[in-house]
Amino acid sequence: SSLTQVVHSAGRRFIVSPVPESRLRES
Amino acid sequence: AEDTGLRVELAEEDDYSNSSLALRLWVEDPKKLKGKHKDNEAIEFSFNLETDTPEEVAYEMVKSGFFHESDSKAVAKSIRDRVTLIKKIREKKPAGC
Repeated sequence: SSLTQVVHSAGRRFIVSPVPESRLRES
Repeated sequence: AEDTGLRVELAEEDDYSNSSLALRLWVEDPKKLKGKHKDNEAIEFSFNLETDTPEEVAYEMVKSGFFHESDSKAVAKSIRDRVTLIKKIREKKPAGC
């Protein structure tokens, strides 16, 4: 999806996506 | 996440046999981090229990610009705590159960 970004670093793949609202604790 | 402000979870069910895990890390308590970071983004990555170290993954996350150098220890600790817990659970359960 457009919200997911893939970053490669030293052969490792990081998939970045928004944290679901339900998981974000009120800070 | 209580002490580092970061939360690490399994991104996929652990089948107790594969040494490679899919983990997800995100900032749960931004006040606990020192440097710049993205608040509401989860970072999913693979972690091989036999070859990877939390410090190495944390370093790559800093290098990729997800976290500031000053937070790399907290990132490594969060990953290590979760990996240690997963290993303990695996020791209790026979593979493939």
